[in-house]
Amino acid sequence: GTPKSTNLPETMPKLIPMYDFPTDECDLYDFRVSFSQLKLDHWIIAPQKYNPRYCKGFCPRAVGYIYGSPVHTMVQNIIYEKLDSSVPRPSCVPSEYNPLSVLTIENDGSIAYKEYEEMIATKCTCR
Amino acid sequence: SCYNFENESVEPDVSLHHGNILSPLLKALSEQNPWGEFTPRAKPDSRFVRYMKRLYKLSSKPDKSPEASHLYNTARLITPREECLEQNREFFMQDISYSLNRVRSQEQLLKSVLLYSFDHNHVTPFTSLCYLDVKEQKPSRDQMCSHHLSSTQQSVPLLSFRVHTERRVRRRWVEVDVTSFLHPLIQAHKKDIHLLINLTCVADMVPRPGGQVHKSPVELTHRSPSLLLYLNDTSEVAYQRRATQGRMVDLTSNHWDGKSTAWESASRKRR
Repeated sequence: GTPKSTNLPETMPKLIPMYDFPTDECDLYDFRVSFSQLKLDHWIIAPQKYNPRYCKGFCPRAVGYIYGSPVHTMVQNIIYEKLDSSVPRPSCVPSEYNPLSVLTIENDGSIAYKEYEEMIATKCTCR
Repeated sequence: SCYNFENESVEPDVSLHHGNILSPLLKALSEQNPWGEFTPRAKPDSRFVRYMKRLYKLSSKPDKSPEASHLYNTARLITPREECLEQNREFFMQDISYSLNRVRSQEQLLKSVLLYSFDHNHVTPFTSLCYLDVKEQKPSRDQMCSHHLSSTQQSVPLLSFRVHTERRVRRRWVEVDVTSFLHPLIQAHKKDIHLLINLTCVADMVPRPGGQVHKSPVELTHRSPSLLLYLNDTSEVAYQRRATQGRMVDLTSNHWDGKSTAWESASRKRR
């Protein structure tokens, strides 16, 4: 569960120093599971493992540039801090995904290759 | 468009519970014991499992090589269900049926091939020229195999391809493109298709005076072809390649044995 500290958008100028220590700010985490663990390996013959990843952490006040968050995220932060703390802070959620390809044996014995949409989180954002 | 489950035995309350975005994968992941009742009735031949694992590796690589650039997000390998063999000196006739039950209505056909695996034990390199004649066969109600040798009129132009065998590679896979022939059958959402397939292979040698053509041993060692369908699943749960990604359909190359087995129509070859 160590955060991948390289989760910075490519558009970020290189001037900003990299995080050199783990923080509890919004970040992407691994979550590896094997299909045999899920008792699905007689159906899914490839891949053997699946890492959907997930986002976790709090959203700092200045969330705009670093996480590519929409402007509204700052507005929600201001509402939380200045106007009504029952309105939740912006949340750390996935913003981009990769598909997952699987090879399965169908119950009539045929073999199917399939690509499923949005099965692996690749980036996090605050919103 | 929603994922159409007409072929699935999904319990209605489950799909409602997840708002009908349930792909077969999510269904399996989200239910406590969905796989309890799943026992494949027929186990596919390990050769075909290996073949599809190679397809999987090539197709799912994040940094796809240009050869493997493709637009399909689904591929189905369907092994023959019923088979009748008839053979005499001239013909090797197969009456084969395939079940298309698993092909969903949202899966649009991009390419369909008959997948042959030729096994050989030649010591010297050998090239065979094979002619394939395919036509749809109306299933005869009363008997599984009805005799066809007398009815040999052709339904599609003869497909021809070469099979080059050498000692190093004992098994040669050949994908024979039958897209134009099968497209109307698949588009009609037929659940079963019956094909009459006649494959004749001759040794690809320079004709000698007297024109004697030798029957190639390759024909005798091939097995019934499986049907490989390359499909584009248009349902929401399937990964949709964006046109902007600039990936074009390049399904004509046969990327298994490094050589493209493009079929040649007999007329073009004559030309």
